[in-house]
Amino acid sequence: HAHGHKHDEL
Amino acid sequence: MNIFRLVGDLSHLLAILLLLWKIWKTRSCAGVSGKSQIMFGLVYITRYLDLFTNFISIYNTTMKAIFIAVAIATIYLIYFKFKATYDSNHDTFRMEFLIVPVGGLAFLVNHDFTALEILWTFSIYLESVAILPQLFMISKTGEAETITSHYLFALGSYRALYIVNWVYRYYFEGFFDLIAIVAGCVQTILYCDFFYLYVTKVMHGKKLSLPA
Repeated sequence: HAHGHKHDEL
Repeated sequence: MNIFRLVGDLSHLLAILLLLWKIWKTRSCAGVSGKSQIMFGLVYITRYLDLFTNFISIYNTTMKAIFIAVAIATIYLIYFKFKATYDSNHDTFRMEFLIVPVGGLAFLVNHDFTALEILWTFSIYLESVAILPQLFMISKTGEAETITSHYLFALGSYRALYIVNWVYRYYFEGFFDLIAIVAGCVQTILYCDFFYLYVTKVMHGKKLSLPA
């Protein structure tokens, strides 16, 4: 996983 | 967004609103674990710090804000407004036994060693075990009120639907988040025993009580 891992789930 | 996630999120929302409504309506939080609610409050606050750094959608922002607000309102009702009805004698699970190891694990196993990411990871791990004080309380008293059972069923359904969502996302989007998946599976497993009791008792109109 790269930096700034995006969490789009709740 | 797929149907499993949407229904899962709505089930999650239903669960927390149901609990808040029950406490408000009956003016009592008897049978509700304040410790589980404090930990869920901690889960939402530490996970949704990205409200300030990362915009995903109106839906996402709204749901996060609602979860935090409802969690805080629930904690307020239990520890302040209806404190007299809080069953602290039966809510004896030690929160530090969960928070400390989970915090350590979040430091060791995470996607990215940054404050926000560690807090996100902490919240994922903590959510997976946050229901334990509530389940422990039910096992101590040997029963749960019907609305509390519905709350747990809706909460467990949300977790189970999220697993289906992850399977869907893996196949159709090539997306997977191992930390969320492993923690989510652990969390869902914790509900299995309860699901069994719910289906065999509550769905047949009986109160949830444990065999002696």
